[in-house]
Amino acid sequence: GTRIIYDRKFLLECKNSP
Amino acid sequence: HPLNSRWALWFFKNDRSRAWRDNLQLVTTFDTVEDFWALYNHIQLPSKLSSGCDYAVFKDGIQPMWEDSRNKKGGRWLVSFSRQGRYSELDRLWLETLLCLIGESFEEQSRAVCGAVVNIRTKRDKIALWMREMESQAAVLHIGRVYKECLDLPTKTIGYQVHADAATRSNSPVKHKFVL
Repeated sequence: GTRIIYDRKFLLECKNSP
Repeated sequence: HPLNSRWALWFFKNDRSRAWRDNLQLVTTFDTVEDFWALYNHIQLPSKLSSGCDYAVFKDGIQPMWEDSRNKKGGRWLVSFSRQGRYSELDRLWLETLLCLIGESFEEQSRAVCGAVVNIRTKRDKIALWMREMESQAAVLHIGRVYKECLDLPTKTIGYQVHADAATRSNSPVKHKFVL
């Protein structure tokens, strides 16, 4: 199947989102 | 946001009165970006842990030890640094390592990644990316190059060790098969 990839910038943006 | 893999966080606290395996505890598992941050924000940073402690984050089902069949013939890319660097670098490098893991930064080679460990020690702290047996040297080196780039480290700062060498060493240091 397709691999789910997230870049660092996106992951860090999620850190403080509710 | 679902992660590609489910991951498990393990905590090791050195208690010499107990067997090594008994000091290793599975804390929890997670498989979304949101659950990863909820966990990360809830636990101590590595720099706040006492000497002798480890965190390990491994794909769910793989135990963070050489003996696991997925690790046995594999190895690790290792960064080690003196206490001097601890407070500026340790927490940053551990977080970058975790983001590489959960974001699947190694693309196709991510399948070969088993997990990562941070060891808090009196003399030198260590962070290592663990991999299963690889089909080629090129694949090992590819992961190492991507990892070093993620960590934003200068040259000759990460070394690859084969677990079998580490498991059988006596007092001699484990040799690095590759250095990047």
